Amino acid sequence: VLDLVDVTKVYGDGDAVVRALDGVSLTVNTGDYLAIMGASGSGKSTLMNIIGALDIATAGQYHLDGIDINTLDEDALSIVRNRKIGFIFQSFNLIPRTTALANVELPLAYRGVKRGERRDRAKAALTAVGLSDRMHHRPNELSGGQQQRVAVARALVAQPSLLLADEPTGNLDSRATADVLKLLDQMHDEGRTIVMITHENDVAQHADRVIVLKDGRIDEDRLNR
Amino acid sequence: VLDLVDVTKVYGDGDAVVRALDGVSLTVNTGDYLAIMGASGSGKSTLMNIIGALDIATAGQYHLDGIDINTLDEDALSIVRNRKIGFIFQSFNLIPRTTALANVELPLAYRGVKRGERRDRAKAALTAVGLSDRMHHRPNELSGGQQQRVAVARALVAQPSLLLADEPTGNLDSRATADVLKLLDQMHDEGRTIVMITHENDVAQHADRVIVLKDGRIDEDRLNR
Ligand SMILES: Nc1ncnc2c1ncn2[C@@H]1O[C@H](COP(=O)(O)OP(=O)(O)OP(=O)(O)O)[C@@H](O)[C@H]1O
Ligand SMILES: Nc1ncnc2c1ncn2[C@@H]1O[C@H](COP(=O)(O)OP(=O)(O)OP(=O)(O)O)[C@@H](O)[C@H]1O
Ligand SMILES: [Mg+2]
Ligand SMILES: [Mg+2]
Repeated sequence: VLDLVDVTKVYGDGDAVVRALDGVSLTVNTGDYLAIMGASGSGKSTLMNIIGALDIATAGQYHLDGIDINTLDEDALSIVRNRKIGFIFQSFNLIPRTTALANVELPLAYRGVKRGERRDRAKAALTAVGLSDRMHHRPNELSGGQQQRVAVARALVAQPSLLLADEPTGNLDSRATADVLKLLDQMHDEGRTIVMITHENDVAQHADRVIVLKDGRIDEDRLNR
Repeated sequence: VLDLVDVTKVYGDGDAVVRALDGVSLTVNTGDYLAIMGASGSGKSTLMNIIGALDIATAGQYHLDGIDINTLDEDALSIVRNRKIGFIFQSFNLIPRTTALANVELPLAYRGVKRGERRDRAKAALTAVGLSDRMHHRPNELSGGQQQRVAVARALVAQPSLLLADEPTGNLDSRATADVLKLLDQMHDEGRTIVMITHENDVAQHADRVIVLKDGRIDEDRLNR
């Protein structure tokens, strides 16, 4: 369960202050499928980074499965992230000069999965996103949408209990988008919690619940079904 | 005028060969507004890089305004690019640790525009994409869609005769997308040539002509109006 109370995030100081989040309260239960929408610059990625324990709020409370995230140091935060969370970044964040296969194996290596099983599971994840013939390509040898799909495969391969996806289909055509959404629907059917940022209405339609951010606040909160 | 005849682009060798473009012939006349669509990995960005003289074809002919691009060396290519072409990259390619304003001033600096005029025109371009209050932010202090809009402003500010836009709205909400498309429509009304890659049908609708790539070839070529 994710429990945010009155979370605020401020960047900069003086007259260059940016209040990226301005008092956000949100509860997400295990197994929920939540979509976050909102205009460019409204605070979606900032909220996602706080939910994913990649960033600390300036004010407010955040508990993830009962753990008070604000009290953890960097080592403890990275353990929480690696154990529980799969992250699809808006800018992919693949490791350069490293093959697609090695990129997808990485979360499994962190979890101590043996080499043979790691390789098989990474290959299966890349096949699921349609990239079985690009396993040995490095990021600069892949198209934009192919890099995005490697990032999707990397986030799913370790079967995380919480999946955070920031614009997972922004660079994909309708066929590749449908493949990625099918994988997320499967994760949801397996009882995993999904929080996904998107600016596309038909992608948000796959979630059970949609919140809309505006200027760092929740402006709308509606159920899809 | 852009004139491609039987252009092929091959990456790699042996059994790792990728035929990203496989005999593409295309003519674009001055003032045309062309959209390029196609599945992820179908060769769109590769074609754009060749049109933009950022990459050389493996085989085939390419003439830009009568100049045989294949005969130019790197210095001559960069002069052609800076003089004639504005480029919006799929991955933005902004200069890190450099403000939005300085990023947008750069094409004008290359063209020898004086400091005061450069600053005024860059500010106007950033205001046109809705970022007048983010001029002094560096790329890592901007949201994904804001970075994309800085890349749009940078491509438009020098009033290029040819604008190449690779997925210019992938990270933008409907409002910011409408702002960017309005700017492209204005460029088109001024008689500039626009080639735009997109996977969104309603964005492609703004062009006069749409080609669809499939596995490195033109699979469809239709007029929009
Ligand atoms: N440097 C490279 N080495 C090997 N293969 C490459 C290289 N660059 C691109 N490719 C391959 O060439 C094909 C075309 O890539 P391209 O970037 O043109 O696709 P695209 O249509 O722009 O896709 P997207 O919509 O995902 O951006 C892809 O299958 C890609 O894997
Ligand atoms: N490091 C930073 N320093 C200053 N301002 C920042 C920083 N990071 C983000 N911001 C600002 O905070 C606001 C929220 O950014 P955020 O990345 O959360 O937006 P977003 O909703 O994800 O937008 P997009 O849809 O464009 O990706 C933006 O206006 C941005 O300029
Ligand atoms: Mg974002
Ligand atoms: Mg591309």
